[in-house]
Amino acid sequence: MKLVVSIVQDTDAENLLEKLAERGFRATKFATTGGFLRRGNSTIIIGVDDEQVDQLLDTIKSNCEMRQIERLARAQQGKETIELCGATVFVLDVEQFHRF
Amino acid sequence: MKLVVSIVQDTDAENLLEKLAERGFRATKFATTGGFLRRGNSTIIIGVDDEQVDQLLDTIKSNCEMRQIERLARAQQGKETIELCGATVFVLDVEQFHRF
Amino acid sequence: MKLVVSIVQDTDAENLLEKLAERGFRATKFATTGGFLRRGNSTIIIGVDDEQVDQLLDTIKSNCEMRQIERLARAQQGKETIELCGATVFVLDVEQFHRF
Ligand SMILES: Nc1ncnc2c1ncn2[C@@H]1O[C@@H]2COP(=O)(O)O[C@H]3[C@@H](O)[C@H](n4cnc5c(N)ncnc54)O[C@@H]3COP(=O)(O)O[C@H]2[C@H]1O
Ligand SMILES: Nc1ncnc2c1ncn2[C@@H]1O[C@@H]2COP(=O)(O)O[C@H]3[C@@H](O)[C@H](n4cnc5c(N)ncnc54)O[C@@H]3COP(=O)(O)O[C@H]2[C@H]1O
Ligand SMILES: Nc1ncnc2c1ncn2[C@@H]1O[C@@H]2COP(=O)(O)O[C@H]3[C@@H](O)[C@H](n4cnc5c(N)ncnc54)O[C@@H]3COP(=O)(O)O[C@H]2[C@H]1O
Repeated sequence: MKLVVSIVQDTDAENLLEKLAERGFRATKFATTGGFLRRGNSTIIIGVDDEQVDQLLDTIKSNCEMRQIERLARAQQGKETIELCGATVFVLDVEQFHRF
Repeated sequence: MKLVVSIVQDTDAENLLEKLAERGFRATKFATTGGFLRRGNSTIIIGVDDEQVDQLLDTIKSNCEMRQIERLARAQQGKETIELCGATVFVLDVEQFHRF
Repeated sequence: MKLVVSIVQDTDAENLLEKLAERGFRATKFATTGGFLRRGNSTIIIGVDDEQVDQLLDTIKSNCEMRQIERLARAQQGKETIELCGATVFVLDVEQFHRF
């Protein structure tokens, strides 16, 4: 069993949850905040059998988009462009899994 | 050291936190959302010594109840019954633990 | 790659996020609740290369303060002092890391 922790943009979260449910994945969503931009984003955790990890990663990849945003540059005048990747994903090993 | 991640129904969360504290467990609660029903639930994380994991799992098991809820079925007319287990629990290994 | 999960007091969270960003660490913040005092606190997760873990722990340690708070004692009359450590930190191993 693995626990997949995926940080995605709010814009993609609802659609991603729907696609995950359609494919039989179970997921839990946390409303989170990016440490750098301090904008809201979503962290979704999915516990999944080892042999389903690749299919899960494909689902995340194909439902989360890279975007660019503009913000006022801190140092110099004018704007800077910040690139937001579609999803930042950590796969953790699960030692025990229980449903009570 | 293990980090126990436990997703429980909101109805059981307060009582569970109380029982955990009484038994000397330290815990942190996240307000989360179920990916399928989009209802609020609670995710509680507990860092615990290896030899206390079984006692902790017993505490979670005996304080979280399985429930059934009815909702309007998407496809056909009428209602469908969804079974919510008392707790979905992941035990993760902790490589380092620090209190600063 | 490691995932560092750090529970800190709200008072230190903003400053810690700033210091982490300055040093090039990427972080995500969760608004959480302590299981015992039921007060709001912050859980910050940081994915980091193995060789940067020590530098990251130093940054957390030097930006989070231990504090004491008073509250009404449950059992006997009067007040009790509770010690809040600056940060409770779990380092987890990451099996796979992806940016999509
Ligand atoms: N210290 C720093 N110096 C310079 N630029 C920085 C930076 N930290 C972040 N950025 C840039 O700002 C974007 C938004 O970061 P934020 O922290 O708000 O929002 C982040 C954060 O919530 C999360 N995240 C990304 N990598 C993470 C990691 N290693 N650990 C924990 N959370 C991470 O995913 C969100 C999107 O990250 P993404 O990498 O796509 O996009 C990042 C990156 O392009
Ligand atoms: N492997 C896992 N990884 C991450 N989080 C997990 C998880 N297994 C369970 N959870 C979390 O626990 C809640 C209760 O799950 P349970 O399996 O008891 O009860 C579930 C299950 O009976 C059913 N269900 C969930 N996903 C389904 C799916 N893709 N297809 C069919 N039924 C689903 O709906 C109930 C409520 O699901 P909901 O997502 O709203 O809420 C879930 C979700 O937040
Ligand atoms: N092993 C662990 N797993 C998960 N989360 C953990 C953890 N250790 C600490 N935390 C988190 O860090 C916060 C501060 O803990 P600290 O140990 O500094 O400070 C604690 C400690 O001095 C005391 N305390 C906590 N649980 C206790 C218990 N069961 N019995 C007696 N004292 C307790 O009350 C203070 C506030 O606790 P609170 O729960 O409100 O808030 C906790 C909790 O959110």
